[in-house]
Amino acid sequence: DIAKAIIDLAVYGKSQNRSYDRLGLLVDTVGPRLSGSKNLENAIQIMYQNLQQNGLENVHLEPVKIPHWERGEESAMMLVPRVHKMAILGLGSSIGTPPEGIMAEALVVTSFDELRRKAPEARGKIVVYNQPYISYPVTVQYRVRGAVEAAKVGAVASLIRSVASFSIYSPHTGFQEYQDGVPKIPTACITVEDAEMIARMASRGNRIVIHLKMDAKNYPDTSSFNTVAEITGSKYPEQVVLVSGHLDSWDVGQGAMDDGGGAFISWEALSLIKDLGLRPKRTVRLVLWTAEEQGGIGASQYFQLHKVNSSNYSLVMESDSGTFLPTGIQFSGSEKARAIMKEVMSLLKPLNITQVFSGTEGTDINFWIQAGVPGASLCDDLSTYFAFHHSHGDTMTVMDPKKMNIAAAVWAVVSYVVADMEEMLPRT
Amino acid sequence: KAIFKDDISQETFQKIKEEIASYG
Repeated sequence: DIAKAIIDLAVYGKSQNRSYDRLGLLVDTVGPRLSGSKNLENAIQIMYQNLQQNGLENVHLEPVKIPHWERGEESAMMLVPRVHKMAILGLGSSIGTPPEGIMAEALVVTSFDELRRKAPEARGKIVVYNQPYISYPVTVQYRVRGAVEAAKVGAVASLIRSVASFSIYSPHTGFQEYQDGVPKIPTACITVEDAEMIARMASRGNRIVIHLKMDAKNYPDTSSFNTVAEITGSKYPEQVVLVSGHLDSWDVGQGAMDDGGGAFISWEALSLIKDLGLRPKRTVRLVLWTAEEQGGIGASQYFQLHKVNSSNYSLVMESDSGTFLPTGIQFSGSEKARAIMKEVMSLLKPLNITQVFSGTEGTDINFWIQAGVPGASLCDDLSTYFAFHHSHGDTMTVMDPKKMNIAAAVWAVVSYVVADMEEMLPRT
Repeated sequence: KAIFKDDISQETFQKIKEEIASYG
């Protein structure tokens, strides 16, 4: 009755709400945890102590070099056709403006195609993207590539409609990438409301002038750590089931949802296994990644360091899409491994969470999946996730302890059973 | 011991199913 014991302890027993309470303590104490910030390093040190005090094994920090970007003060003011202070959030890795800012006319587009059609009008202007929200993977391209595409046609800055499924005038930040050979221009996200208003104004033939000021600065890479803890396997200790979430966040809100919840249900999985006195045949390894938001920097360096042992990894798991009510897991691997995972998920019938979907989500575990290691991510109710993602609204207020209990139970049952089965998951 | 198998037979899969069911 091991699966039932895990579920009972996590959802109904003395461990219920523990991951929520632990997360609240960390994020209320430390705040958001941007790559390169003192907050992130404080969080890593606190987690190192927490994992040791929890009695987990082989608790250690693995050094990583990570980007250091700071946003500084920033503002955007529409001056024409009327004065209007706009809420903005500069995008990670963006350069700043000159100290006096950039004042320029706006060119509004709804797509990259429209930008290319209007290329002759773009020189010297601030490109405002008012792209519709289709889905995160589709629409995020405007945040990531918006500055580069605008700079290619001679724009002096870009302002991008936040990649958000719902808005109450909330700007959403995130990472953006420059391209070699293309001038770097300042870039920030504006609210859905302002993007739509500016687009309406432009469609009426209004001339729009915006004054943008950003103090953003990029600094040399800095030292950080992936945080690791284990329950060592009893029979095949060199073989691993990796359970993970990322400890860093953006510098707004508390990073409670992205990805505090994922990191803390991963820790909770090991705590639950330990509380029940269980020791699986192979090692369950917790990794709390650093600098995921900058493109899986900590995970990339972990993979480079450990890929020589990839044949010893039975399953890599990551929760980085919220810890709301789970519906199942997403799985990447062979059909035979998928059939086994369906059997594993059938153990979660008491919670009615048994589905195995395709297409694992997880920047940090993709390196392993590409190398042929089976991967799994938590699949949950995403209906509100992208309303809060990368915004000031990502706080403990959006978290639900009961849903975290259930997510932790799913995570613990899957990781324990796969780690304890006699054979590793088949790969081809 | 092979650390992971590239393939499993129907008979082996039945044993794995039974093994997993024992956790339920």
